[in-house]
Amino acid sequence: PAPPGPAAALLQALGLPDVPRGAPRSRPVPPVMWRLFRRRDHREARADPRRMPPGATLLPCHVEELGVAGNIVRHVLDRGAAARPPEPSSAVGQCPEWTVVFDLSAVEPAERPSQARLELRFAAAEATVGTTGSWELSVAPAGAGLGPVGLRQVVPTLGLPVRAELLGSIWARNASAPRSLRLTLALRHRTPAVCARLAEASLLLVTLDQRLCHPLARPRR
Amino acid sequence: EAEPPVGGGSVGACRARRLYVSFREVGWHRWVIAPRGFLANYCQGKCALPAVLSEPGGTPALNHAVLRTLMHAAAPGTAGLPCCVPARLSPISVLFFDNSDNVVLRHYEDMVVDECGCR
Repeated sequence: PAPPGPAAALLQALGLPDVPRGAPRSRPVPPVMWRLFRRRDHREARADPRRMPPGATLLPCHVEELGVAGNIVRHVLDRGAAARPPEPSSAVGQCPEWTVVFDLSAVEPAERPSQARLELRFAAAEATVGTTGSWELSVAPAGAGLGPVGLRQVVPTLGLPVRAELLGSIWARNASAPRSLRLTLALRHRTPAVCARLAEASLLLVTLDQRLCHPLARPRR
Repeated sequence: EAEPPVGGGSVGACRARRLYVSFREVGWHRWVIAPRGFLANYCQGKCALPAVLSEPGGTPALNHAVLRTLMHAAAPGTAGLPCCVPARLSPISVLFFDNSDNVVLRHYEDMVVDECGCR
């Protein structure tokens, strides 16, 4: 139930339609979000001259570390993980395709996306241990099929997270956020039947709510 | 926690006073990851002469405020004294969990009072 009186008004002003119910048990805070917070937090940034030299000011409504405009950053976990069937063994000869689902219902229509970065972690299946050479990642809107539509990206190694920018390919730049983003992924190696396993998928979404940003005020003469 | 507002005539000149907002006090600590609170501060103080001319290095007073103070000194029954309000503000960023279990970093302008002035 919405809190009474002034708390509701303040939450509304903070862009929170209802009181968040609290920290989900199984949700650690991703390091990238801590890093962005410490960079944005004025006291922390001021405390560390390496991050913000004295006299420098943080641009309002700009995410320095990502180099894009924005005043809201969300780290969204894949909802499809729970429903994904166990990976078929690669003996089947055909590497699996995965469907990932991101719930974006919390994004308001007034927010303009400035970055939608897909982040994937793969686990090399036993058959691929020691496999050299690069892989190819394909991403497409679910249901569109992994044909010419969508995004293809070379993945040199499975040891690091794989990042793919969706804005401009899967997601039109000036389109507002859908309520839910469903994608089909596939990761292929040039050696047939060499497959990997999708361990985790997340989306780092940066949006700009212009209503909450001051125009860059010129310093007083 | 706030610097106790000073009552009566000895309120002193217009300036920023300490006000710390603890998210635990407002019951938000379960979903706000960081910070635990922040110094919001508030403005209080008289805007009569000479305070309205603001301390050296402070925010220059507006001519209108000085004019009103002079008028008030000459004819107290006319327009009241100028108000002691925020003259420079800073933003804060808040890291929290939303109801979709997303980790969200939001940047809020004008949350901390750095300087006050007579307006």
